[in-house]
Amino acid sequence: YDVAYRVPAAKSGGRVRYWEVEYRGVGLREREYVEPAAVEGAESTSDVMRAVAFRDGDYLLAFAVQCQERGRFDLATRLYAQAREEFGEDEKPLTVFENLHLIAWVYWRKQTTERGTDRAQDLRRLLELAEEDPSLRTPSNDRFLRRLERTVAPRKSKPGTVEALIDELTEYWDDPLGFPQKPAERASYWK
Amino acid sequence: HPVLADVAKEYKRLGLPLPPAHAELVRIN
Repeated sequence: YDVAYRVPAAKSGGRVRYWEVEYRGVGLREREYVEPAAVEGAESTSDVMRAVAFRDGDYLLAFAVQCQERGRFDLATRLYAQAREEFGEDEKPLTVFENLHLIAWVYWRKQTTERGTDRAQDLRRLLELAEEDPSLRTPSNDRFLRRLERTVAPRKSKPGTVEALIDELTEYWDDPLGFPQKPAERASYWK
Repeated sequence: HPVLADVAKEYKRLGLPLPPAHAELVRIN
């Protein structure tokens, strides 16, 4: 079994959607093509614990918080204990908050390549995180921040120039599953 | 180690997402 959140359709005839905790706890990911007959209740704490037995500590930590916030306190407590056990097995165990900051770092970094997100906000979040937690100031993270700053900086390229074409590539998008996308999303590449 | 309520507070402060309030936890076989 996997565990997921079932979200009822907003209106009649709409689609029921399923969201699961992303690998390493970095947000939620929609699960597609769920067969309704394969879905069962998750009222039992031990059933859920069995379903997440092989998950990593970060996944368990994020899921524990979500259960805590949604009133599943017994499940949340068990998940949190399991997360700490997983963390304890790391060669150099980080604190719970350090793990949480890493989750946030990867989450906000991932947002920069999601469609329709506000990269200036992503940058603000990442800069704040790096400010608060100096362990995140690795050379590669710093390089990423500098590049993101240049991505969100006001564009100076003149339309029609090579520089403008390169700037437009920051909005290029290709469906990872190969489904056709809107022509505009690939126009910068073909130009 | 911090209590879970404090971890949850930090999780939200960091802008990490929660499932919709009306979502129901299920298992998928």
